[in-house]
Amino acid sequence: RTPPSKSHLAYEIPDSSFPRGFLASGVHCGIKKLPTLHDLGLIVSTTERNSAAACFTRNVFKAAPVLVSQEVLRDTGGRAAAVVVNSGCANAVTGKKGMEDALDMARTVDALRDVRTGASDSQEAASTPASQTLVLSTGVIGQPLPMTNVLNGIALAHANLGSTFLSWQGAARAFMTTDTFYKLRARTFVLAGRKCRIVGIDKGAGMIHPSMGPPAQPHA
Amino acid sequence: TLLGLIATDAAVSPAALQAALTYAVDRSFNSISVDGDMSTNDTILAFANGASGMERELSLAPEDREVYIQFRDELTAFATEMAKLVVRDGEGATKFVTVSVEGAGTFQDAHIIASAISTSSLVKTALYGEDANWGRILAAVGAAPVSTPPDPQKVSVSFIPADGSEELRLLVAGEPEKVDEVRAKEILKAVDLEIRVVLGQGEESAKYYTCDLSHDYVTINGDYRS
Repeated sequence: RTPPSKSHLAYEIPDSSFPRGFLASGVHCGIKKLPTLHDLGLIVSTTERNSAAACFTRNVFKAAPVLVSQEVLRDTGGRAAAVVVNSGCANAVTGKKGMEDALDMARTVDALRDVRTGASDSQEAASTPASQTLVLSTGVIGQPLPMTNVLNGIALAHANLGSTFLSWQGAARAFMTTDTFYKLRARTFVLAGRKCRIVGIDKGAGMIHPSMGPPAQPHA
Repeated sequence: TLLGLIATDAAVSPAALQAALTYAVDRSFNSISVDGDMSTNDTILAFANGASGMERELSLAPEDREVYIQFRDELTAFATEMAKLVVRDGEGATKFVTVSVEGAGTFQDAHIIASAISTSSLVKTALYGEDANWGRILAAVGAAPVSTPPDPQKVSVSFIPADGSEELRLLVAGEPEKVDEVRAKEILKAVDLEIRVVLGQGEESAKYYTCDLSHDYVTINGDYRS
C-alpha cells in the first residue's frame, strides 16, 4: 500500500509568527549528493539575553556533536546563542577527528558571529571564551564529515541569514534526512503580559525511539 | 535520529528553560517510537532570547511559579505537536497511532506499557495490515517490565476511532467481546487511530505515539548507507 501523501503537513507560516531576535538559514554544501537538497542550517540569536537548554540521547555511544554541545552548555552556563546543523552525515563513532570537526563547526560560527557583533576586538575574544554555538548532526553513522564543504557551507549559511518564512523553511529543510516533508511550526502566546512567539523545527524519520535527558551536571 | 529545536523570544533563565524542557521532552519526544531504536545523536534544543520585551527573565523562584508553570505547559503542548509530526513521517508509516494506557498505579508503569505496545513489531505490522489483532496488544502489555504487573482479569482494550464515533471494545475486564470485524476494519482503515488500554489498577496514565511498520521501512533501511 502506498503511504498517504503528507505534503499538507508542511505549509507556509506568516513571517510575523516567528520569534523576534532570531535569524535562520539553510543551504546545500555538498554533504548530500543531490544539489537541490539542503544539508546545512544555521540559527542564531541577535540579542544579548540568551538562554539555552537541551535534552540529549541516553545512548552510551554519544556522537561528537552531542558531546560538544553538552560541553558548550556547561561552559556557558546555558548562555549559548546559536546552533549549526548538518544532515547527511551524523559525525557519530568518528573518534577524535569527529570531536575536532564538531568543535570546528562551533568555532567557525562563533567567529562569524563575532565579526557581525565586533566582539573579536574584545579582550574576552582574545582569551578564547567558551563557544556559544551548539552543534547538531544527523545522517550516516561512522563516516567523517567533509569538513571543507561544511565550513564553506557555514559561511554561506551565515551570509544568507534572515527572519522570513523562507529563511526558517531553509533551516528546516537542512534538518531533513529521509523525512518526506520539512517540519516547521510557530505560534504565539502571552506570558507575564507580553506577547511571545515560539518556533519549532524537528526531523525524524528512522532510528526513532528517543530517551533523552538533560546534560549531566559537571563534577564538583 | 531525532533532532529538534525550539526557540522563543520569551525571557527565561537557563535553569528555568532546562527544567521546562526536560518536563516537556519527557511527555512528548520521549513518548514516541517509529522503530524502537535509539540514536547516538538524538537532541532537542531550546533557546530563549528575551526579544519579546519581557522585563526580566522568568526563573524557578517561588514568586515566578505560576508564570513558570504556564510557560512549561505551553512548551509541553508545542513539543507534543512537534513530536507527533515526527511519528506521522516515520519511515514508511501509513498510520498515526496514539497508545493510551490508563488506570495504572504509576506514571512510569503506564509509560513502560505504552512503550511496549508502541514498539511491538507484531502490533505494528497488524496495524499496517489493518488487522484488529488485540491479542498482540495484550501480549505486549503482559511482557512489559513494570513494577506492578497488570491483573489479566482487570484489563480492557478498545480502539477509539479518530472521527469521534463510538469506541470499539475488544476486551472488557479480561473477557473478550464479540468483535464486529467489519466495524474494526473500518476503524483501522483510517490514518489516525487510538488504542486504549485500561489496567484497572490505579489513577495514573500515559500516552505514546507510534506508527505502523510497512514494507517501505525495510526498503528505506536496507541500503541506507549507499
